[in-house]
Amino acid sequence: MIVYSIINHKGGTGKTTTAINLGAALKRRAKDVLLIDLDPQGNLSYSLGVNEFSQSMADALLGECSLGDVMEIREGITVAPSDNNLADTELSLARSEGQEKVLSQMLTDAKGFDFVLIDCPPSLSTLTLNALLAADKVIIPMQMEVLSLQGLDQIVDTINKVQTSYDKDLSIEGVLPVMVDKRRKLSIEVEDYIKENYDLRIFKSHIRNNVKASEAPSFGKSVISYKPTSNSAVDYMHFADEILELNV
Amino acid sequence: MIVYSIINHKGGTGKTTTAINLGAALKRRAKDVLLIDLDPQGNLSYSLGVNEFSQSMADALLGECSLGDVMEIREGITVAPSDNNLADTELSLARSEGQEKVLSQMLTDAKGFDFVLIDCPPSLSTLTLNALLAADKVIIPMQMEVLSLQGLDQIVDTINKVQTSYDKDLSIEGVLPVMVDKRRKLSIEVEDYIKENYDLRIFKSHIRNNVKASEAPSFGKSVISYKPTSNSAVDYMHFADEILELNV
Ligand SMILES: Nc1ncnc2c1ncn2[C@@H]1O[C@H](COP(=O)(O)OP(=O)(O)OP(=O)(O)O)[C@@H](O)[C@H]1O
Ligand SMILES: Nc1ncnc2c1ncn2[C@@H]1O[C@H](COP(=O)(O)OP(=O)(O)OP(=O)(O)O)[C@@H](O)[C@H]1O
Ligand SMILES: [Mg+2]
Ligand SMILES: [Mg+2]
Repeated sequence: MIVYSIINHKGGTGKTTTAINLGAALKRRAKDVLLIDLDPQGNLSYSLGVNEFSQSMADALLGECSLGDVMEIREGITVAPSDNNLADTELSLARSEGQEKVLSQMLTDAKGFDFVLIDCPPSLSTLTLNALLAADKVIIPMQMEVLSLQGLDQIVDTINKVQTSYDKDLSIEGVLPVMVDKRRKLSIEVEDYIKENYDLRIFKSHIRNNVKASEAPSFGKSVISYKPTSNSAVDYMHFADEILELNV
Repeated sequence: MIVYSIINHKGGTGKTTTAINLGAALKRRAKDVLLIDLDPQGNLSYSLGVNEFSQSMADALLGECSLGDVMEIREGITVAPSDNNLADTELSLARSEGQEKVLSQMLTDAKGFDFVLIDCPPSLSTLTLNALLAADKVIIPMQMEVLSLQGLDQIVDTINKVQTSYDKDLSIEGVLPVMVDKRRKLSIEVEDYIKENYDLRIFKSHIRNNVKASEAPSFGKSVISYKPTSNSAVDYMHFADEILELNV
């Protein structure tokens, strides 16, 4: 079982879209996938049509139920949903010591999955810390924009801090360019800047800007199942194949 | 003096871009403007070229210096900067009671400004709570996308809660459509949905999707001063005029 956290505290950089569609694409490649929604916005849960639930990650993280109690299945993928209650849970986790390992302890119950993907909120707070301590590796979806670039240092610093202060084996699998528009000179300049200044893999796969990706959530589906031949669906299938090659 | 908080916990919805360029446009209309960066990402500070500072909002919020100590001037606009240290400040504010009024108390020192604009992080946490308690009104920049729509209920709920539990006079001035691409059917559908289902003003001004807006930060300038004739600069000037009409 490989656990990936999908993180970037810069907002709107395709974290949720990547968690859902990498998950759906890995499922198409006959892998068993668990998606964990760790964002109080609950975008991942909403986007896959998981709306009415009595228990969620907010309860499981406080030990009020198990991870298994909250799981639902959509498109053959197992989903552990969240809603705004997770914001209160985060506050109570932040107020007590040693609560950053709750998620990694919970995942010892998650048996039988090939991949676990954790969708993180746009912050480097207690929830994201839990995700980093639960993960083996990290995927950083990123728009090739100047403001997104500024946050890359902060992410790398945060991951280094987690490795040293918790003696945790955690690596950055790579940066995934998302919402890419090859016609924009800025996209190419930002990508070149990363290649020259960071010791990070930029995935061969790039996710093109494609309105179908932003329409899919209104149908409660991944874009892989909503429009399998669309640019973004095809790109996420390529990305899944790249991830599988890296985990042979 | 009118204090606006620019909020939306959905990430990447143009909060920082709106704070900077509404500020720069109001300055062009001969108004005195204070911009407060309340996001640990420090995107507002970076975008206006405020990079080397020994004290910032992280220090002022802990009472280690005054608001006046951290102010810098860029394009005639006063900026109170932030960097990643603000994340630690937020954690210590969250751990102690009654710390949500720190910013509103600080603003009693801010004299001589016509407008104060507060750029908020993409979360509904302690920092955003401070911004809501310091503000007279709120501007919600929003992409006309399905996932952004989902967060609107949570924002409205949060503002209602702040009004009742703190007996605070706070209103939503409106929703500002940003990164609008009129060719996309989805944009029109989402805007129509808001008009039919919410009792909220949608500003007459819309900010068009325009690469110049995303290039400006790499020059440390507002788009108003970087490319004054670009679509996004023109749209932000219209927006400033609309804000001035609402505050006659
Ligand atoms: N390849 C794409 N093409 C077009 N639109 C996209 C693409 N990927 C994501 N989007 C849209 O961009 C917006 C931001 O994406 P998403 O919500 O996945 O980002 P996020 O990083 O999870 O945001 P947050 O920081 O709020 O959690 C959404 O409206 C989404 O539908
Ligand atoms: N009108 C526009 N046209 C094109 N790009 C834009 C426009 N407005 C903002 N952008 C770009 O979109 C991205 C998101 O905008 P911005 O950073 O202002 O959003 P934000 O809500 O402040 O994000 P965060 O949630 O991380 O604080 C940035 O890369 C920005 O340069
Ligand atoms: Mg998300
Ligand atoms: Mg911002």
